[in-house]
Amino acid sequence: PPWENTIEGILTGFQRVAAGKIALCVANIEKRQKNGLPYEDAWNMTSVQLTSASEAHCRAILLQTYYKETEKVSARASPALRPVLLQLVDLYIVYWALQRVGDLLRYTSISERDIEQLQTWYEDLLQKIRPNAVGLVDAFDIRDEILHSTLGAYDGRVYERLMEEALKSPLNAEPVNQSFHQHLKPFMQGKL
Amino acid sequence: VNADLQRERDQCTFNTQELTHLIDGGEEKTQERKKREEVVLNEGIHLEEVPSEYLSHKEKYELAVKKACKLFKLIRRLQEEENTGMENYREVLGGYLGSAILNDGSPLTLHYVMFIPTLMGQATVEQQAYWIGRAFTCSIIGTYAQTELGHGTFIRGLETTATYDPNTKEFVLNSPTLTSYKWWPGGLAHTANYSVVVAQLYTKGKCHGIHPFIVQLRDEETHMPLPGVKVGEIGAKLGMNGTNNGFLGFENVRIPREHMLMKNSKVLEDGTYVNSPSSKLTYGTMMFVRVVLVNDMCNYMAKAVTIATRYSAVRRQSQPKPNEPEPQILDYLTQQHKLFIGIASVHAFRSSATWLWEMYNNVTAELDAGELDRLPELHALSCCLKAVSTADAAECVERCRLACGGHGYMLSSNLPLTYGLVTAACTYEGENTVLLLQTARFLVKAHQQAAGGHSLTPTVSYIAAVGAGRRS
Repeated sequence: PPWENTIEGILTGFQRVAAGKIALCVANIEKRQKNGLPYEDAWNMTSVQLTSASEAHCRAILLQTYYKETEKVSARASPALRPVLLQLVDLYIVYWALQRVGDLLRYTSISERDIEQLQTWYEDLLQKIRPNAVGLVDAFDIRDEILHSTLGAYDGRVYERLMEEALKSPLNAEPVNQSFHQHLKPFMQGKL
Repeated sequence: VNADLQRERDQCTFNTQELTHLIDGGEEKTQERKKREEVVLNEGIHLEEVPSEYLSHKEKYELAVKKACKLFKLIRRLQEEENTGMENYREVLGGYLGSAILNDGSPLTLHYVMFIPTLMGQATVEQQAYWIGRAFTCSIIGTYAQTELGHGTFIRGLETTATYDPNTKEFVLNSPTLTSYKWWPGGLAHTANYSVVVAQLYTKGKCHGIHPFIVQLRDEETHMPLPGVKVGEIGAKLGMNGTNNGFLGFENVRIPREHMLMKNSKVLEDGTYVNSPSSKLTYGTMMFVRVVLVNDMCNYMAKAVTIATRYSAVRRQSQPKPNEPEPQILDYLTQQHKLFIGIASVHAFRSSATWLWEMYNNVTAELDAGELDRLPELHALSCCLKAVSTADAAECVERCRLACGGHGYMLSSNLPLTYGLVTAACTYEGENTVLLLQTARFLVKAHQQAAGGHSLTPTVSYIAAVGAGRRS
């Protein structure tokens, strides 16, 4: 069927990829069996494609589930939050379409033009999400004690925290470490 | 607050609290979570005189045990005060709150995440009456020993044996080879005094496959290993060095017949074996753990992308436009490309974990009614979702770490440690490649069913639709 460069079109595309990969695996196993290979060896020889088919199956379900759940949830969200949720799910689906563009070319009728549009769509989505990036991670509401990170604390005092943590190193408890007297000094004086 | 970060918050176009409530599942759940965090963190268990990065391997374990005991003591007190069950504290025990307190793994996690759920899923009512109470009050500490030095995800290959002796009505446990030693279980090395052990059951000279047994490993008073039990620590790892992973070997260790967990299969006093309705029933615990795992991956990704995004709002770098100040690195499209998919992935996996959990509950409800035909579909789904979510999470955390440049390499950023926790999940609870191949078995069967014109279960019905489309 003709490729639809929409979210629904991409979701259907991922199902076509998964179904196509599975069908190809079955065909390859059968071909290898016809050439005299026992089933277990035919399975093993096809296993790289089989893991890829499983991942495609999972990806199709992940995208579908996320899209459906977000449709439900965003219907209940405020007018300010709704577009942000939809931008995220669009970003996720378009990102994975670009990540799996080889498979889409192989199992669907997506064209070069469609792919160029997807790339532009993706970059526009990044720009749209940019103003809300910090708000989106603040919404995970993870306390500093749980983040436990010099880089991610709520107040953003990154450099002060990096220095505070560095000073906790036991090595900083004394200005001259004992190894200077035992090793370094004799070494520097050529006595080692 | 850093001025750049404050400006980001001022320009946000939506109410972050509304999204928090949505993520938690409602305002009430948010309050519950915050209260739980408040209570647990106010205890100060997570505070360390010296950052644990600077401790030895042995000291890390000793600190982890100290913290874990304080944490469980607190949970027991809270349960009594609030009269709540365990689920309220799963977050604290194994989830991201727990990993904040025991940031390099806990030697008691498996007691709650595997030992108790297995007793509830595989023990008879009488056996539960005897064991569950002592397990819940932590008067015994358990773990779950299935994986062996030479055998992992392919559990039918396990070598540990449990041979029934009808004269004494006991099972005799043995580790016939070095590769049959149990290897990896958390808490096994020096913490647990009991363990669920998965072994090949032999009775009347016949092997009946793998079954779960409860085995005492150490004396309850002295904590010394019992005769015939060889147990110890497996050594330092890439991460989770507080988890006390151990090895376990048996030499003619005898346990009473009643120590075989017999909810599904049984061995009668004379040694007669009574089969279980479906071998898939033993997957119950494993599927529960996988659904929990997908949720944990969400939490770890949320932590990593929070750290990297806030840092990217603070960090300024280079001068693309002359006479203008260095821009925030969050303004570079390449930085947005690294991070924003991580934010979206958290929401995507959370949706899928919720959906899988609902499906798990529906299928297990059918299970109890004897309906088994959707079990293979659920099993296949839990396999591939666990594999894809852990692989994506490991990639996401590593991408966040790299997005922070050199400072992402500092342990004090908490990104390396988070990576250690997440990448471990790619191999435990089923190694990812093996799991994807297990899903593939189900998909190949589904394809053949579709080719034969049979109807398919909901999550694979697209195979028939696409197949029909291709034929037309």
